Amino acid sequence: KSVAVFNQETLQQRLQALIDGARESWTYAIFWQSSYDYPDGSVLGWGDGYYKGEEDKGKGKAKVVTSAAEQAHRKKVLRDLNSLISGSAAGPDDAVDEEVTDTEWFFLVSMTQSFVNGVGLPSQAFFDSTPIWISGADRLSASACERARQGKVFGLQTMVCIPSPNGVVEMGSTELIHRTSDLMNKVKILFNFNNLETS
Amino acid sequence: DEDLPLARKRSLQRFLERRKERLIPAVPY
Repeated sequence: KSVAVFNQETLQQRLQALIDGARESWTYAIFWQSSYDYPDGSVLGWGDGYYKGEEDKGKGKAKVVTSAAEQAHRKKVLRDLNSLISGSAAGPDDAVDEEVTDTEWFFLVSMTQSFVNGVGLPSQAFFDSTPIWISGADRLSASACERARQGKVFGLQTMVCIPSPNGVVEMGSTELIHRTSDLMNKVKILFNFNNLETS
Repeated sequence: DEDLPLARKRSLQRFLERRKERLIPAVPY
């Protein structure tokens, strides 16, 4: 418990800075936070996330290739979550009724997930203290980690997990992005909470 | 509502707000 005083607001700003300041086009960033309720922080759970979405390259909205039934399901879940958050009964809402893209859905579903004992992409990076960088749909499909395979199914081409002292920064993109040391360094600086927040 | 952990609730709130901004851009006067 002596490690970091966690500040949710600055966590959000850091994730945003990471994505908005990058030359590459990242779709989302998530901070998986190690839990102090378990020995050695063996569980990584949702800390915070920032969803930017896909680049609009003049082709209009992101292509949605899901079935009508799947879209109806996603919209219902979004409506329910919206009313849960706003505290009122579900009513008409133009934004909620827009199609829910694959990457939006992947991001939303991620909020329900956690990773234990080195199993799963973020957890593996955390326990090995080694970044994982997978670029290419084929490589995501061939990964031993279910999260990487799932990412490919929802349209990602690149997934990255970079460990920090208190968790793991995961980033994903629908574009093919090759490994850069620049991103690793940024994560190292932005997510080293031990140095920044103990005061 | 109380079953939703705070971190997830905040993230979800932000996600929904930003989605609304993305999909329904403010109309300038």
